[in-house]
Amino acid sequence: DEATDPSISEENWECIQRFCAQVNAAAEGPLFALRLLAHKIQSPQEGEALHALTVLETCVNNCGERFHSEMAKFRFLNELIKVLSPKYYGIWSSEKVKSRVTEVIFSWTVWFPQEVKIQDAYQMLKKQGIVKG
Amino acid sequence: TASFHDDSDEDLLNI
Repeated sequence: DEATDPSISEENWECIQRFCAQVNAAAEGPLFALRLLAHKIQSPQEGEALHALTVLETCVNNCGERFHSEMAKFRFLNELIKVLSPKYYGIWSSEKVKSRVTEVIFSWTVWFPQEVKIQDAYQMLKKQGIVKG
Repeated sequence: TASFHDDSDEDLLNI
């Protein structure tokens, strides 16, 4: 909650680092962290969703393979896809949040080419016309 | 202290 507090516009790096440390310390850390982050990224409050995306990207850089394999599952990718789809949370999420979610998924197709589910999810978004160009 | 964790994944959402 502190790391994604929408009333504070600056990133709270100390909190974000503590969050990453907790993710790394717990056996089920990546699973629980991604559930929490999905919920925050789906927030209709733009500031909260954008902070959560920053936390997610920091975890990707600092939490290693256990985190990568969990985020590359359809379980989490579907939660990101819901933010982009007008059938789910897309009507409440801002364009800024949606474009960052798209950027995140695209960057993972480049950084994790071996993760087939990420490629599948991105191809599906393109096929459905949600990601253009 | 062992906990059961279902590792099965969902399907890709159809949107």
